[in-house]
Amino acid sequence: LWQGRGVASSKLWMLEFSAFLERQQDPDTYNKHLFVHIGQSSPSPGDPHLEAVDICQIYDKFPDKQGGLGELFQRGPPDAFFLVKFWADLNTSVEDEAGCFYGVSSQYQSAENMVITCSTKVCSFGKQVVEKVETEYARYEGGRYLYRIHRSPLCEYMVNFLHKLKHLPEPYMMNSVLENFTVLQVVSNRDTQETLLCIAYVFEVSAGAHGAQHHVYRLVKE
Amino acid sequence: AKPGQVPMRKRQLPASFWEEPRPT
Repeated sequence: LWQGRGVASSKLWMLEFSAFLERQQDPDTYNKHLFVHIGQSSPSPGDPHLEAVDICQIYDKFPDKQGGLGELFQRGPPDAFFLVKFWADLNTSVEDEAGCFYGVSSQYQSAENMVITCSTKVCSFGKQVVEKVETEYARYEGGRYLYRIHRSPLCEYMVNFLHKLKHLPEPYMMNSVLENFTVLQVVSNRDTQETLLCIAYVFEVSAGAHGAQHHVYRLVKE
Repeated sequence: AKPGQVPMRKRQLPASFWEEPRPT
């Protein structure tokens, strides 16, 4: 049921993804602000299928050299490729950043016991500026294998980027910067090198007061 | 073909790409 309705290939389901800022208010209280968030509830048969986006429309926003989006897509499998448009919530209202933690958490599910490698590339004008590679082992739980990347610290580049972005005076200026900022996440099977999920993230700032929002699309070649 | 430096607004993307979803 996940396939075609969420970020899920035939081998791996993304259950949760969030980038957040956490601040300790007092010894017992933590404030957590979500910049972006995907929390997928279990799909039902009536849920709509994802819309498709032609990968050619976004190629230039991501690295195109060896191991780039085009080469990955050619290798397939085609059901593993997604585009996520985030409306990020930058209303953190945190002035004093001392004691703040910037992190990313994500969780995946599979019917198979694998070792997964998660590569996250931050791109500016389509060129990679930083990459983080993480390896995760499965935990068997309730008849399925879960992979959890828990509170991975955001790199210095991203912390600085967010800091500058949220201090821009107007949303249109933030969106102008975000037009050339993208993230490419590739989750693969460490032992076979098979692509399990490839997610291209693009961003705008949220105009509402209801937190981060997102749309998910299938990437296809028309 | 690559769109090059064509602004995102001018690319062939679904209408929903520009509509911030309402919170559920």
